[in-house]
Amino acid sequence: SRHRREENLKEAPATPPRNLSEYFKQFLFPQNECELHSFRLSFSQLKWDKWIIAPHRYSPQYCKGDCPRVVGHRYGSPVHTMVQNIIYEKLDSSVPKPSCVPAEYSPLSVLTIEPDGSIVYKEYEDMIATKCTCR
Amino acid sequence: RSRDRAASDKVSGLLVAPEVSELHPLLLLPKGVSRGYALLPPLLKVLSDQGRQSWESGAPRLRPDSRALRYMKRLYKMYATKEGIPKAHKSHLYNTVRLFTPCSECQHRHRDLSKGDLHSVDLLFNLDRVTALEHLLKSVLLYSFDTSVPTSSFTCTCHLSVKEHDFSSQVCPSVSHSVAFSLHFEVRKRKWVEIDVTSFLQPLIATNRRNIHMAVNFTCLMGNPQHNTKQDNLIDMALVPPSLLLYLNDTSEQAYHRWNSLRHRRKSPLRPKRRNSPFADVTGDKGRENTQGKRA
Repeated sequence: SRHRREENLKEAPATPPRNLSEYFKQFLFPQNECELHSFRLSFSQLKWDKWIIAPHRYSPQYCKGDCPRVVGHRYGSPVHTMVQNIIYEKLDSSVPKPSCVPAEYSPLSVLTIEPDGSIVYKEYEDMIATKCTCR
Repeated sequence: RSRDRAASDKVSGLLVAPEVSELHPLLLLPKGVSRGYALLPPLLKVLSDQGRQSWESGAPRLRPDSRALRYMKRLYKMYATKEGIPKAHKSHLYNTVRLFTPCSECQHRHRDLSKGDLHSVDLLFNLDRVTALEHLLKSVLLYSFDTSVPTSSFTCTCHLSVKEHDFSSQVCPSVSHSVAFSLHFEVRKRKWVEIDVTSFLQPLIATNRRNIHMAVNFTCLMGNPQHNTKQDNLIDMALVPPSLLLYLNDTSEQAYHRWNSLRHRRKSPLRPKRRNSPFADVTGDKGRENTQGKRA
């Protein structure tokens, strides 16, 4: 690999990167980094507004993006995530890379009409993603 | 296999909010859990193979009483933010409130002014929607007033009795237990009066009674009875038959448990316990936790 580097140097003399930490960041954090994205739906889109009285709109949010190779605590990932990365890169690429998934949620209060005409207010757990992680 | 059972993209036809039995067995929830979850069956329905029908959950639903609906919308605003997040300051443990209106055919009024028996109603409440994991904390009879007489205060005596269907005598149900109480309250064009009947109904609901049959006899006098006893102070209380409010604590996994969220914050997954990772030197994760931790 030293031989190849010398070849490259002859062709395009390297211009020293303006800022080393910026230069290294590309290896640590991918462009399309795993993060929380907003998504807002209204129950009328699902035609459920006849029996879901409140809320009218709901933002479940979602996680999307690439997980970096060295995940560490930035994403609250367990050690297993790094092990899975190593398996994917070194041992068996059929094992999937870690995915960007929700790590924490918040609840949602919903007011609905039951089939018998009674009305129920209920607080549901884990309805809105609030943080993402790589797992 | 789960990969072949992906939901079909194009969904058409009518999605009828299913009774639990229609669902694919893999999607069924533990017995007695799913029936009370208005949200879950349609979610499962859309994601299951049978989701070919349209998304509109057009299950035949009886229209709720408009007054009751107004009350529950007010309750929703008190308990949840605009985005629907449960407000943090709630101190009580219930995460479910159910409102039942009495089934209509059981109401008959007899007005016998001489005995002041102005408003006696036989009420039958069907509590089928209450699930096994919803535990009763409080029950309230909710009255709404349409007082034509603008007045500042009422004193009402209420006689509440629960009727048991004594199957040996089909003629008329015997009265199992009853209670009488009077209440004095200020009415500033207030629309609602909540009468706590928890101790009264607890024995019935605790035994998972599906139907509650009670007679409520309500007589209201204007002002304070100590000062005036004239009969004409009886108020023509256009009392709408009361609804029954049940404040419940749902212990299932789908329901939000406020007391858990405090404990949960202490051991949040995003701050994994600092374990000596056996791979620290390999993955280069040694000691860089401070900067990363802050950013996380």
